[in-house]
Amino acid sequence: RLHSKPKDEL
Amino acid sequence: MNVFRLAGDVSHLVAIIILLLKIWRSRSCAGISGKSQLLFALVFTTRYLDLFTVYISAYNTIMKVVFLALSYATVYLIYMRFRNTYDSENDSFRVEFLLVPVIGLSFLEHYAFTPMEVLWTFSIFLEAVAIMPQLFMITKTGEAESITTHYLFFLGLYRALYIANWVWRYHTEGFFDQIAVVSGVVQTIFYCDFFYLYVTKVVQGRSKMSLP
Repeated sequence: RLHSKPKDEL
Repeated sequence: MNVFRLAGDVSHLVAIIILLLKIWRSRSCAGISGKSQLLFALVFTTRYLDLFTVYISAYNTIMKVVFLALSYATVYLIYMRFRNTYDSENDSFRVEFLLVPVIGLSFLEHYAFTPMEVLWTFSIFLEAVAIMPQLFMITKTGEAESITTHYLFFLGLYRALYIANWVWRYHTEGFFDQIAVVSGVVQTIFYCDFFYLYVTKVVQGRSKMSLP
């Protein structure tokens, strides 16, 4: 499954 | 942070400011789709819920606040301040045709089934289609003021630059956010037709872009 990631993008 | 993402964020900010200034200075929102602006305000609201829970950088926090404030200010100008100039007859795109599939898809495809993740995914998918009412309105009226086309140009450029940012991040740090990338490519594709018209018509210095 796709893993989440720190959302550092706007 | 890389130059593509920074240029993308700046382009996005320029687009939002162009539109806001156009409405404020002309004291009119004729030719502007209020529905698209509502959808963009919803995109920022559902995406920046982590504004108060996660601190990434001053830049990140400041830009989120600015985007939220400017998008709500734009909606306020359209639906409140200059509502008598709002062209609701031509702004007739059925947004439920966008919201239902986007909500459904964000429940199907997400990174984690948590409120924050599903809302973030919703905002990513919604952003890809949020400009449709505006593009629909232009096809309906058959023309767009040149400032509106500049707004659309920078808005399309922002996501195109983000694609360059994702390519760069993939090769430099192995970063790959499938949901954002797929949705971003779809979003940029919607602008391709407009980009062609923009370059062939508006750049020639014609005051209005009239569609064929």
